[in-house]
Amino acid sequence: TVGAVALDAQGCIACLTSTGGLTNKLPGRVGDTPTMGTGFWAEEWKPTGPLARLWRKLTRKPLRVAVGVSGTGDGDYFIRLNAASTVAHRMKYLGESLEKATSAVVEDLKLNGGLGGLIAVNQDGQVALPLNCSGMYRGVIRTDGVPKTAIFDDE
Amino acid sequence: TKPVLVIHGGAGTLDRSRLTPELRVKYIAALEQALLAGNEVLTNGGEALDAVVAAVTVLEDCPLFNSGKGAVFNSAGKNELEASVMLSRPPSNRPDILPTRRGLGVTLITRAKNPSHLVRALYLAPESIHHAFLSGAYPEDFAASRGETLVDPSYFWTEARWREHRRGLGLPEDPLPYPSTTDSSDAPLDQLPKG
Repeated sequence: TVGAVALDAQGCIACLTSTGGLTNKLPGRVGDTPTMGTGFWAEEWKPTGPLARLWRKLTRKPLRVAVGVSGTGDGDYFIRLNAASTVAHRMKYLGESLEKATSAVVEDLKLNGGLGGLIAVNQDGQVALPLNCSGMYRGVIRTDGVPKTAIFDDE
Repeated sequence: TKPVLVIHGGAGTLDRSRLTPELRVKYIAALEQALLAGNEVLTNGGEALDAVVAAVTVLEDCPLFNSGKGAVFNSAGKNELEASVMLSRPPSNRPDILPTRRGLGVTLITRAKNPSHLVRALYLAPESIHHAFLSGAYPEDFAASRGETLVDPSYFWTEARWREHRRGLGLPEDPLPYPSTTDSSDAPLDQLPKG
């Protein structure tokens, strides 16, 4: 499986995931890659809690939160746990950071027997690339134009 | 907003002992090429949608990764591809796309050379594609009518993926159904990928 998540200069986040699926999967098997909320998710929302009200009061602008997620790994587990949208829901309803939400979902996958990883970007350009296995091909590039890549979990 | 792009290939139990220096160079080169392709879109003021398509296209065209050329086989020896796209909000230059149009997934794809191009074509055609999830031949034929490339399913065949498919089923690996066009030493680290 391959995927990408980007934040553009207009503040829009897009995620795209593409796969051949699972080796020797049964014909007709559908994985998490095309299943909305499990292997991919992007969402923008305006928080409404006390902190958001304080933010609006101080900045006179509405607080905007956005996230995009793409996943790879044991797709059937991503489906059972609605992994990708759960990242956004943890941020929205628990107020978790991008890093905490993605790590929690990846850890939950592992506890349920699923190996894999996620990549995610939020509205501030923060990124998270957690994995619960020995490796995930991954990379990030920012405005400096310098690509950074890694393969194994300790890189 | 300062643009940023992140990408991934497969994840799972990757075998360090299989990663020769030469193979590592190939993986890193492909990842960097994907990042640079997407970043070029972003640094030129392009949209996130086009950036992720540019990045994923590079990985789909690389036989090292389980997507597009190099996709794994199902138990019947066929490639069934899947792809999806989703945006946090509609593209700024497309007022015709309703905010409710969040994203789209396709599955059981067998002929689209680049499934990433297919989902973008479907996403940007909301007037006729008003569903969130499509499968089979129709989305491919629709995308082809919008100029996307369809290929014979044999395009996706690679020796490494074919051998792991046959080996996984306990079947003889030879003879190969097609002459190999890829380097047989480029056996992926993620043997029997999990998708």
